[in-house]
Amino acid sequence: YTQASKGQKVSGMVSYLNELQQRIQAQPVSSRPTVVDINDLTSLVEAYKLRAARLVELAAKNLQAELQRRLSKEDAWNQTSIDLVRASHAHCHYVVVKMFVAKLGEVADVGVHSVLSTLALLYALDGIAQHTGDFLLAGLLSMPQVSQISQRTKELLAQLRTNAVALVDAFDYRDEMLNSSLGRYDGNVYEHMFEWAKKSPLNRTEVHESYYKYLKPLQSKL
Amino acid sequence: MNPDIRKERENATFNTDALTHILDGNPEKTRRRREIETLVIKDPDFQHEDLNFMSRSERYDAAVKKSAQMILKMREYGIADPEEIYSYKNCVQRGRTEPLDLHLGMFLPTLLNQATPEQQDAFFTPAWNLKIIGTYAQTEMGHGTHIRGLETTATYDPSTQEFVLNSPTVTSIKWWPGGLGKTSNHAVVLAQLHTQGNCHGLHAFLVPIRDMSNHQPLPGVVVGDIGPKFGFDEVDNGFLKLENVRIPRDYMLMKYAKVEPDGTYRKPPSDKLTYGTMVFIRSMIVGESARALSKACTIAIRYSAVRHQSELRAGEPEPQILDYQTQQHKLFPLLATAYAFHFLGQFMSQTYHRITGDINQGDFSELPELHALSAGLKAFTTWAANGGIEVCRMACGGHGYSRCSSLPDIYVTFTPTCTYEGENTVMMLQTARYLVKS
Repeated sequence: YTQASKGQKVSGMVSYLNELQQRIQAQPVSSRPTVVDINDLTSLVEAYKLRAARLVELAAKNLQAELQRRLSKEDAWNQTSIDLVRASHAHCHYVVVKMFVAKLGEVADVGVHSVLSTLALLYALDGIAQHTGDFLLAGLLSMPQVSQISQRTKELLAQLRTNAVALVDAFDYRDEMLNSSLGRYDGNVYEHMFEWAKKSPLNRTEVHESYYKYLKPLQSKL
Repeated sequence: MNPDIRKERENATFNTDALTHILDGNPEKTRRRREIETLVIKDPDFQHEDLNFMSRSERYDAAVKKSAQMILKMREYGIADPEEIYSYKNCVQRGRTEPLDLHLGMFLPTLLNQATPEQQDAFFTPAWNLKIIGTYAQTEMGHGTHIRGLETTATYDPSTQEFVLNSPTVTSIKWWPGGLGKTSNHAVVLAQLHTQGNCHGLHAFLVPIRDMSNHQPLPGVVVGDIGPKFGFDEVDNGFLKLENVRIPRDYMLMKYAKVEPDGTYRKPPSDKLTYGTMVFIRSMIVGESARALSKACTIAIRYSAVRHQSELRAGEPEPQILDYQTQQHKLFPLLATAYAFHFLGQFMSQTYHRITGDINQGDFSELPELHALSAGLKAFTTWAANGGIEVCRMACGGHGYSRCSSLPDIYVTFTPTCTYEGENTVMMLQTARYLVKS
């Protein structure tokens, strides 16, 4: 990217970066009204909803079009099923975001509320980033906002960094329940890994029986 | 304690216990959950070698032993609240499935919900005391989510007042039910009911499959383990072929639908009743998605706080990999997802209990939406969690590939949720049906 942004052509798999530069220059500032305020959770929930609505409408219209063209409704349904699954997915996504934001309203502890709000915002923005096309096509997002969301996501990652371990501690899994050398509460990962490995059944004898059965005879023959 | 992870905890800006209380529901639930966990973890009867170091047969054996002791200890401690049973069981089996899962989770509830009082008198107490060990045999080798397509038949013979259970084709062999292969001596079998020359669709039949005195398969019953799988090593997922096995008329579960001695069929008052069970199971799976993903996140994020690798600034010590933005971008959205799904699971559970209350009052109005929503959310959350666990595993580098990380186990134990209890794409299309319709 750095090369491309200085005008030096890049080749191979990343050659599309060369176009990126032209596209940015050529793109006029979007004048479409945007619905989403990327820092406002309520607005984000609304955006998810409108996106779901649009996809559901889209699927339904496509189904209608198929119905006009097809005699049986089963065929029409099958020929629209990709749209239908996308619509359901969008619908579920909306529900998940909505529930997360609703839960915040029940949280009294200020510190907890703050960190959960950051998580909720990250979840919502990451979802939009993963389905940008849906939001753009629905007119819920402007092109500049796509970059803003990317930038905002990076800020949220840095913001969460401080509390990352505490946030997983809150799940309160005892070591015995997690049963993981890497995820141990005390963080003594490598000591525990070594102890664990030494208990491997293959280590019950210093020399495994296969050595006497196969390797030693092999060596004597060669 | 590792100094890195100590520092992480010292820098936190909130009280983790306060958040744990929210995740559990309230402080009392946290206290009780921890109490149950301590009860189990300190119990010598539940100590055993690391399952990863055992053969499949040894793993199954260890699971049966633990299950047997778990049943006794739950009675001894008086653990009866369904949520506490679930919590205790989850601790004993460390989140793994076990051979008695379907006996406890499907067979007993089916007897409670679909047997007449007389049938309950005959079957429930022996089942409660594990004289009858049951499973729930619905899925067939060639038929899964589309239950109307099941081929097993139950044909009524008025001359002997018996049903004849039959697996007419290879594709009709029951396949997958946990505990079916080696553990159970009965099964609730879902079969197409034929009487007086008509087919009345799927009904539930209690079928003895092993002799209760010596556990040998009964005549006409071909039963066994389906062989090793991606995971679930502790469970004898089984196959069941019925070769014209006869059972008395009153072994059909008749709380709703009935067949009279002369073969006359009586319809159930409402077919919505079975939807309630499906909604319950799918709500539980949403909670499972949260749990599996939160475990994977716990492992990956704690390890990322401990592991140092590469250079951020030349010549300086290797930083914690959690300081790399790319590592944060892999893990933190998944952490947010784990929280989102946890709260969603709480919402689903509360909604299910509320609507079950309505149903008991005869108000079915919200059931269609809950049924559609639970289907979609089961698919949505299990897909996301499934992919998320794999991202967590890879985020741990090569060590994520070792069983010591527990990530492979979490993955292979969780991934069946994407296909069982309704294949996810079919679930999504069920939700779509409701959406289009609405």
